[in-house]
Amino acid sequence: VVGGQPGNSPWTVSIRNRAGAHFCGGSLVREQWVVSTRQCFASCDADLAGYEVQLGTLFKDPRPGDPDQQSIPILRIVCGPSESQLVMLKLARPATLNARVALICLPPERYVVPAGTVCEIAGWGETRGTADGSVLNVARLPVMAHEECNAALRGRLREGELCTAPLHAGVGACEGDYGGPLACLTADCWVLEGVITPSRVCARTDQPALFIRVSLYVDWVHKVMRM
Amino acid sequence: HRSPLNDFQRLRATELLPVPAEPPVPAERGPAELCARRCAASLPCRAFHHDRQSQLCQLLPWTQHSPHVRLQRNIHYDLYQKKEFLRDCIVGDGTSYRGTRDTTERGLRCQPWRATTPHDHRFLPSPRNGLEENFCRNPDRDKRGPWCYTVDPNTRHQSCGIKQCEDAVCMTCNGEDYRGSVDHTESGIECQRWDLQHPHTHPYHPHKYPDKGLDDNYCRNPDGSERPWCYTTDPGQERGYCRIRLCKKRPRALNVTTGCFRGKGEGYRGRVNVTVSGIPCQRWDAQAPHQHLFVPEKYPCKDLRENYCRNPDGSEAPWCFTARPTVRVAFCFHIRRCPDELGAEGEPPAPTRGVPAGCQPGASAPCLASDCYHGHGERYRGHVSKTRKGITCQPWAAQAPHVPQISPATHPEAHLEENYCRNPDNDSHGPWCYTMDPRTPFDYCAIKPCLARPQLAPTLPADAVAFERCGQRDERLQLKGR
Repeated sequence: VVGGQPGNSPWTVSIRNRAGAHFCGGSLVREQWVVSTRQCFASCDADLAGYEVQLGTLFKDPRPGDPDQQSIPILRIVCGPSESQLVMLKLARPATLNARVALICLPPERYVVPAGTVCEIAGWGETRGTADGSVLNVARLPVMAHEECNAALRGRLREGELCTAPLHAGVGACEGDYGGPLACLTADCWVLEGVITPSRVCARTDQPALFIRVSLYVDWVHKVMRM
Repeated sequence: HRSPLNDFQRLRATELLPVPAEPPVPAERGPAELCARRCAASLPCRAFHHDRQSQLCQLLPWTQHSPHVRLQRNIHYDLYQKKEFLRDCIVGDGTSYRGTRDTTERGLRCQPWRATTPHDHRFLPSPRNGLEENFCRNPDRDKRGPWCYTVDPNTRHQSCGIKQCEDAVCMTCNGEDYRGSVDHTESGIECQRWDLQHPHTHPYHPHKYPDKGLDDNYCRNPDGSERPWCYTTDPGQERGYCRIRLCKKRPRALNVTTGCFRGKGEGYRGRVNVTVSGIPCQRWDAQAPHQHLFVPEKYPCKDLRENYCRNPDGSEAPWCFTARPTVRVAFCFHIRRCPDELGAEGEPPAPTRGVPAGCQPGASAPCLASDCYHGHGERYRGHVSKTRKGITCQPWAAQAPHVPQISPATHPEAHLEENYCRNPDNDSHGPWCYTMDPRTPFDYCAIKPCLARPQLAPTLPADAVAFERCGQRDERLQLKGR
């Protein structure tokens, strides 16, 4: 996260490859389910043996024996509706919820976040020198109205995307944050309104940042967990 | 420090059964290494089962190449078979070869060793010398390897031409796909089994890398090294390269892409050369600011040109070393993935085609179009019966491989015929089905909507929303974190 600061986002998980290296983020929506983005995974049938999620720690690479750290193998990947670019990861066992690990709420179906709502992104990705890259960083971004964003992007905005407004000081997601949450506070609960998607540039000051609009796919998320 | 298991080849979750069935072989308790030691010391023993749960082992006088046996899946058993009975290549002069090759290098059939016609000879079978049937053997340590007497009266004996293991299977590129049976380094040290952590501990657990072929103690290249290698049984030398012949044939062309990448992007040959945060990539032929082993000349198939994002080591996606000393590598996830190439059964989806009148939203007649759907596709009555990944749909009335929550009985109005894609629960993402893949309970079908439709709803008032058991955090930790 560029322009963020160390913070607490207990639903943000680190996805680790077989070498134990962080490569993408995700959000814990149920004890055994994480939502992330398709871009991070080789295929919808990928054999993820040896891949894990790490939760409960603010550190990107905690020292062995960190009492709060949970590492849980990934059992399976399920790809979302084709245009969604979402994936769900089933964990080999449920995460233990505590002060450091919590579930993020899913939005109501097709819910539209009001423009101006201030939301948070979180991740262990690149900070471009703006913060400590060894810990979880959090940054706040205001949601932009769909029409206004579409105009700024000259009509290229898709319905399944959600925008946050560009800030004068560069603030935004960067490499390593992909798949992580855009969490917005609604009715006193943090809700997964967006998923961070890869972009060509980090924290642009002249253009809105795009996220996958989760509310359009929340029925699919529930169906996958149910079935 | 060598393990007695090094003489054995393991098949996980497999049992070897005689046909017809015989009374079970008595079992003894012990870890697999102890079973291996017992089997190695026993002349008739050629293989053993090891039950991982109960730690019981059964020594067996046959292998999968013996007559009247069959392999059967058994999740409790691992089957270990002596390598010398399974290999179709030789080590050294091949005196230990116990395979089943029974023709010579010129195609002549071998004479059984117990026979003395057409050629009389002195190499008669005994329990110890391995002269079985008419299989090629090397009882006199012939330098040309295993041989046999032939059934041709004019040719007394001939070499069988069995290749050295180093030459039997060649490798392409850097040998990532090598699955041959060389199990020594080029300096002659025996390899450590990948499934053991001694004498060297290592991260390459075979179950973590199912696609890397980390079988037994064979040379492999799971990490994008220059060529296949192994950990050694010498505590003083952690790992060593293996000598394996390079194939003369050109390797098959990768699925090359330039504007996007597929899978892990090993075939990406585009020109993106900067990380998403704007750091230029380091040239592959440079060793500064980061020293590395991915020298272009040593990776001829990887196209390590200039400073372009590439994936020479099977990582998640194309990547590069960066020009910033503090950031060694960065994934190039900002290169987009190529769209999945999926189409409906028969014809490709064509949203712009003419639509039968019955398909119009609100029409009373059922929609019979099979090439696209209206609305959510709840009135779709076409015959597409495969998912977007091409998996065959499970019949709606079937109970396997998935026990359905929705069936013709629960949704009699939904026209759940055969295994055709339908949308009985008004899923907003279109027709779907249960699938015949046990790992995929349901998936959407390869049918597209006939028209794009607006999906966004007006903003709900915040007080109309309620959540349970989620979205709460200890705000004090936030401050503490800072």
